[in-house]
Amino acid sequence: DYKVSNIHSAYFNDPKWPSMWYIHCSDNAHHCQSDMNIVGAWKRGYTGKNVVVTILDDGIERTHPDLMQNYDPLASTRYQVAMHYDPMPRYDASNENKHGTRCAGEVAATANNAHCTVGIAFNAQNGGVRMLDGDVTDMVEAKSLESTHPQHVHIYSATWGPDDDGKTVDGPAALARDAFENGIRTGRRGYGSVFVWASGNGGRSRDHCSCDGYTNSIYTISISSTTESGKKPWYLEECASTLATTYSSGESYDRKVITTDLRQRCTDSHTGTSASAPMAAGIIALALEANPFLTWRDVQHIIVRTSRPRHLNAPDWKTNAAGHKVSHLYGFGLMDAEAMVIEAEKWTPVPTQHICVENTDRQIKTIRPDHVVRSVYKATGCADNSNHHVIYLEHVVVRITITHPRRGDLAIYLTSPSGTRSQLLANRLFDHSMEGFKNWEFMTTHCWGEKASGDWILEIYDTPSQLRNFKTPGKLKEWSLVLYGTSIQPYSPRNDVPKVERVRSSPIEEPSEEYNIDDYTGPCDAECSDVGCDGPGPHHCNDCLHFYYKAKNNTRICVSDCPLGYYPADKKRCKKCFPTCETCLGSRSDQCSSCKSGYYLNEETNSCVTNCPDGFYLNDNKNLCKKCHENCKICTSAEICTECEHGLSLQGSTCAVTCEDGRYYSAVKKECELCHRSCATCTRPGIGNCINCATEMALEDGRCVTSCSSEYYFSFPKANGFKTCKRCDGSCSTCSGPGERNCTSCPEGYLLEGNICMVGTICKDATEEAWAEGGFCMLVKKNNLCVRKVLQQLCCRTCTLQG
Amino acid sequence: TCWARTYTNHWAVRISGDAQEADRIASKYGYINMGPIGSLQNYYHFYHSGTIKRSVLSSRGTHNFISMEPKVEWIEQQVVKRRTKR
Repeated sequence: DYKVSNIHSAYFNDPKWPSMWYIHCSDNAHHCQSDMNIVGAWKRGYTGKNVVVTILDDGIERTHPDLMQNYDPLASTRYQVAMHYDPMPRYDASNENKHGTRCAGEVAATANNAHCTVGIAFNAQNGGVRMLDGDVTDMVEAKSLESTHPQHVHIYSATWGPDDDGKTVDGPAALARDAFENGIRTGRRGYGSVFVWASGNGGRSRDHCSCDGYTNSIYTISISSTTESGKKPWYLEECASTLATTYSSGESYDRKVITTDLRQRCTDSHTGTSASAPMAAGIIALALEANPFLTWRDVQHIIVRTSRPRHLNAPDWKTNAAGHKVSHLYGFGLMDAEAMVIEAEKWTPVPTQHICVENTDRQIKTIRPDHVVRSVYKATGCADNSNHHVIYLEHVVVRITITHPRRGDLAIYLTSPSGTRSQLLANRLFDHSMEGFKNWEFMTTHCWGEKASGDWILEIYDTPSQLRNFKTPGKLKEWSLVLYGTSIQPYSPRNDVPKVERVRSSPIEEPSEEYNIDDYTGPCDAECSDVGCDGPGPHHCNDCLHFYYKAKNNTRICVSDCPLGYYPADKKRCKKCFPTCETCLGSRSDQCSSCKSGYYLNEETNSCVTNCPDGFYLNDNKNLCKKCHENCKICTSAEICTECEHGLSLQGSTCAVTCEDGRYYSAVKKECELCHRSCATCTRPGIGNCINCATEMALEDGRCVTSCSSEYYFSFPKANGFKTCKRCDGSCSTCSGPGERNCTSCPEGYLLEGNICMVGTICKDATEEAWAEGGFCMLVKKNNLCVRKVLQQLCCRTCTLQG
Repeated sequence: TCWARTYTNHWAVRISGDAQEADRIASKYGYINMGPIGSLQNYYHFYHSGTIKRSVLSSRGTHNFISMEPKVEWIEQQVVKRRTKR
C-alpha cells in the first residue's frame, strides 16, 4: 500500500501520472485541486482499501502490471463457457476485448509502481466478470449481476447496454431484474450491492438513455460524462435518470482519459461514458472505505448531496424544490470525492425506503399528431398507508403503456407538484418502431428531496418527423406513478450544516426548536464534539464525542457510554436492547448479556426469562439460569440432579446409564464395566465407589468390609438386602446399635453406665474428695440420691458399686 | 432493422425443490442441470445438448414436456440479447 502521508505530495512515479488531469492539477500550484477532489479524498486517507469492485465486461487482463497487485479472484468469473473463474480476455488481432481491462485500470491501477497509470481507488481490490464475449442472455446477465460472491463484492461497474442506436428500447428481463433486487436487498451483507452504470453512448444517434432499462433503473447509479472544459461530449445522451457526472474525453482538442490497456500497455483512447462510470465506481469505493455501512441508497443520497454543477455547461440547469441543482445532461453535477468521504464519515443511514404506487385513471387517451396529451393526477403519496407513505421523494418512476405508429415521434415530460419538469423521453430520429411502450418504466431523479403529494402532470407530445399513417393515432392506454422515498425527512435541508453532522433530529418540528442554532454561543456539554452545539445540554450537541441515544421525544442525547438498556450499534449510536434486557449486544431478545430485575439470563439462549426452564438451575447470585449437567433433566445445582434424562437413572445425585448389578457405566468406553469385586452395585471403578456390597460384606463409608470397624455397628439388611456398617453414636467408642444407649465401651475420660457413656473427669476429682469426707457418698447411696445427676457424678464410684 | 430472436440451447427453470429435485427433473427430460442461477432462489440453469446452439426458432421436442412437471413453475429458453460496449 502506498503510504497515505506521502499522498500530500500527490506525486507518483507512474509515467502517465503527470497527464492525469482529471485527478490532479497540472500546474502544481500549492492549493491546486482538480474539480473531482480525488486527491482531497486520498489526503484524508481513503484509497479504496478493503473495497472490492468488479467490472462486468469482456474480462480483465489480470496479469497487467497495473492490475496484478489489486486483482481479486473472488471478484472474478467468466460465463458462457460453462463455469470458469478466469476472466482473462480472449485475445484477437483487433484487441476487441480490451474494454473491461480499460475500465478496471481507472478504478484500481496500482500507484507508484512506475508503470502506466494510477487508479482512483488504487488500493481497492479489483475483479472482472467476463460476460460480454459470447452470447449474452438474461441468465448470463443475472449471473453476472449477482456474481459468485455478492457478499464479497461491493461495487459492480457496467459500461454496456442495449444498442445506443436511437431505436432500441430494451432492459433487464425477468432474471436480471430479480438479480438487481436480490443484490440491493441481500448483497454486501444486507447493505446492498452498488451498481454503477454508464448512462449511454448514443448522443450522435440521438438516443435517449430512458430507453435503456439498465441505466434507467433505480438500482443503478447512472453516470454521464463531461469534457475537461465542461462541455457536452458528442456521445452524451440527455436523460432524467442520470444521477451524476465524471470526466471523460471529448473532441480531439480535449485531453483524454488514460488507463490500462490489453497486452500490458497503457492507452488514452478510452472514451465515452465507459470512461466515466469506472471513475464513479472508484470514487464510490473511496466513500465506502470511509464508511462501509452505507446502504445502496445512502450512496445515492450522498452523490445527490455532494455533486456540483461547477463549470459544466448545460442549458437546462434548474434548482428543484429541495434546493438541488439538476440537469438532464449531468444529473446533479460533477462528482466530488472529498465531499463524498466527508459526508460518508458522518453519515446517518437514511430511513427505510417506502414505495407508493399511484394508479391513475385508466381512461384511454388518443395521442394526436402535433398535439399534446396532458394527464393530471393528484397524488397523496399513499398517505393512508403508513408502510407505503412517501413524503420526501427519491426516485420517481412513470410506468406507461402507449401504442403508437412511430415510437420515435414521442416525447414525454413529467412535472412534479413542486413544478420540476423532467423530460422522460425525447424524439428519436431513428426509431421507426410501431411497438410503442408496453409497461415501460421511465425514471427521473430530478424531484429528489421534493414532496410527493400534489398534482403530477404527464405530457405526451407527438411530433411527426415524416409522413406516416395518421389513421392509426397513438394511444395512452394507462400510466401509473411509482414514488420512491421516505415518510420522514432523510436529512436537514441546510446544506451548510449537513444533517449528518447534527445530532438533534426533529426535522418535522423544526420551528419549535428551543434554541436558535445560529444564535447560541455559550458553552457546550462535555459530551459534545468540537463541531459545536446549539444549546448547553447534552441534547444540544451538533455531534457527539462518544455515543448518543434517542430519548422518547426523538431527541438525541450525547453520553460517554451507552446507558443500561442500550448497546453501541453503528458508529456512535446507542440502540435499544430488547425490553427485558439490562445490557445486550443487539436488539433481539436472544442478544441479552444481563437482565432487568425479575428476569434471569438463560446462559444458553441469551434471553431473559422469569423462571429457569427444566434442564437449568438458578445460580448462587440468583441472576443466571445455568445449564444442568447434560445427563440431568432437572437439577438444583451443578452437582445435584433430581431427575435424569431418558435412559439414565439417578445414582446418588448424579445420572448415569442404568447397568445391571455389579456393573457401572463408563463414559469413556461408552459401555457398562464391572465394579470392584467387593461391590454389588457401584458408580465408578475401585473399592471406594460402591453403592452396595457383595454378599457377606457390608458397606462402611463407601467401602465394603467383611466386618465392621470398631466405631461402627452392623446394621440389619435393608429392604434391598444389602448390609451396611453404621457409625456409632458420638458418645460411644464401640457400640452394638444406634443411639447413645447402645454403647459397649466409652472413650477415654468417660465411664460406661448402663450402656451409656458418662463423663468421668468430675468423677475422678470427686472420688478423692468423696473418700476424703468418708461417709458422704455412702449417705448419698443409702438415701437413693444417686439418681440425681450431680450427686451421681460426685459419687460415681460409690453409686456404681454393686450392693 | 429487423433482427430475429436467436434462441440458445440453454434454459432458465424455476423449480419448487432442491438441487436434487432439479437434477432429477433435468435428467428425466434430457437436460443437464448446470446449477443455480447466481443466488436466485429455486432458479436453475439447464442445458440441452440435443438442441441447436443458436436458432431463430424456439426449440421443439419431447424435452419441452418438462413444463408439465408439477414442480416446474416457470421455464424459459434463453434468447441472445444484443449488448454493446460503450
